[in-house]
Amino acid sequence: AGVGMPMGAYSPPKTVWLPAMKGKGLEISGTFARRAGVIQMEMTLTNKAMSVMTDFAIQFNRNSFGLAPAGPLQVLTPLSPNQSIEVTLPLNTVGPVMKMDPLNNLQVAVKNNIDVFYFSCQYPISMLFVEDGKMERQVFLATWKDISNDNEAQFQIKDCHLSSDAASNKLQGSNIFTIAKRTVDGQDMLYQSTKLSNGIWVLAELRVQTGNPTFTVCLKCRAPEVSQCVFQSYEAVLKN
Amino acid sequence: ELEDGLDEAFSRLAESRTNP
Repeated sequence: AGVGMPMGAYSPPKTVWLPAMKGKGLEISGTFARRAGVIQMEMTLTNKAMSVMTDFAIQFNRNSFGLAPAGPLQVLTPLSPNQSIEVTLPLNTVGPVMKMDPLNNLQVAVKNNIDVFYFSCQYPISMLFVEDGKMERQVFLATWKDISNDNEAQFQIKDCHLSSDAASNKLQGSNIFTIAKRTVDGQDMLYQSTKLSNGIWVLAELRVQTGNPTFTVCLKCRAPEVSQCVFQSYEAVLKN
Repeated sequence: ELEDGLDEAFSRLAESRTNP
């Protein structure tokens, strides 16, 4: 990104979701990304079997946020032994919903000409942070006041060597928006909001003290079960 | 005036959170 350009949303490195041992020679590694508002599952399919693989298809089990493939898995040519291909599957969030444990767990079935294989993976909840998640200042103040203290969760992020402005810019790249910043007793307090694809708002206070690499994040949400996942995204975004 | 009020409200919020 150039000067003044927003950084892209954080996307974790690919990990192996289906080892070849469990996929009769099919290995799948993958990650999730949000690019220009589109959630994508990015996978590498590798044929470690001795015969050609064809007829790929994918299905998701119902999940917490209704993630579903927005189209078929596009593997247009047969996958030869020792061959790898990169596949990008656009997702939407209008599929069937069922609360998962952990909340961001996704159960996937992939078939080819050999068999059907099942695996679970976890997506960073930041994939679901929408581009219009900047709350009006007045609404933020009223909502912050309105949400009970019981729905506030506090977390710490250690070893974070960023200024509050750098942190704010990084978070904005993942659709976590800073609404106000105040400095009290040498501590920067950033008030931030983010909105999930299903309309859940998360309000945050990020505390950054110059020279102290430990940040404190306080999250307030009417659905406090999302706070742990949102915190994990804060940590991943700020540390990558 | 509204903007001034909101600025002030955020300052009060930050203050109250730091020194409850």
